[in-house]
Amino acid sequence: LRLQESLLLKSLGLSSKPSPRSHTPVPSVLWRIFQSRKTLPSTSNDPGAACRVEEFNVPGNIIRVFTDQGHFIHHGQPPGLLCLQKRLYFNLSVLEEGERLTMAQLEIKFSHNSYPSPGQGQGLDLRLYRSSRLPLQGTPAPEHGQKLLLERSFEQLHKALVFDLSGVARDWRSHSRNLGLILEIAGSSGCPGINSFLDTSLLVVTLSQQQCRASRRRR
Amino acid sequence: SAQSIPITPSSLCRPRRLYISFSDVGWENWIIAPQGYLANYCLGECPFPLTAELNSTNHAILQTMVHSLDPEGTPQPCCVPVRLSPISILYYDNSDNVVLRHYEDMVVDECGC
Repeated sequence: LRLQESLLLKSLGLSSKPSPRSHTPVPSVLWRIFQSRKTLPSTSNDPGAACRVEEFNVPGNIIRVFTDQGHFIHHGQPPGLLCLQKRLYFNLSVLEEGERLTMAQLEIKFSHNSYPSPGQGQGLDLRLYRSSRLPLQGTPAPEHGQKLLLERSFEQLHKALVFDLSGVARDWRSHSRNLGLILEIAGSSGCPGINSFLDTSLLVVTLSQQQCRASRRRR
Repeated sequence: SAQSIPITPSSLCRPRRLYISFSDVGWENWIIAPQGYLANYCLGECPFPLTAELNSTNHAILQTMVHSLDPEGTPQPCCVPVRLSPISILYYDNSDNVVLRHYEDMVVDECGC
């Protein structure tokens, strides 16, 4: 059966049978899309539906959620006004060569389940840098090795913040090496609720040229 | 003239049930969902005359006619899928990322000659 299995996996666009080490929880966004596709009546399947992600309105037939493999740069409280400084790293090397990246979305999740009353919460400032130089383990990222991608002030009113990183992710794949990102969150008057920071993940949509070529002419 | 084998409705070209169970092929460790799905396949006769519900092409009609005149020389038309559906598969990749992938043409909905 080994030959048959490898041929079938190949036709499914997989070079080999995956062997995951751990079963991480399924992100709710993927489960929701999976369930919505399952309930679609088969009569409504237009030929292109499987090659477009309607939920994000982009071409694509593969959606991956990458877990962050980075680490906090400081043990304990970072210096100065910083409440959090973390290196983020998403290993996009699993993307196959024939896949075209059409969207990459960073999600920063918080675990709080109570909200400050209006006016009482203090703002926090978020900055996201792109690393262009790897620092030594445990040392702060060198200033000149970072490029500011975005900065935003926010109050902890949302369980998650979402940022579009499609351009950066495409750049990682085509022009330069993926040396990760630096996330900084600072507070001008303390760090209210920073403990509710949960984790970050990167949702990437790609289009497999092999499987989404113009499909065979139908009768 | 009448066919040598009696044509019963069940022997006409149509989808046949085929359920693919991923655990049967040992894939349950990396496929999250579904556990399996109805892929089906096409099987059956394309006899002369071809009736409308057999989803036939003009060429198939021609071929059945020639087959009825010269059964040894020209075979019956094939019974093949004419309408298929995609499926989605949720699975873990080698880096423990969760992947949702859509595959076209994985379920046979209709067959034709």
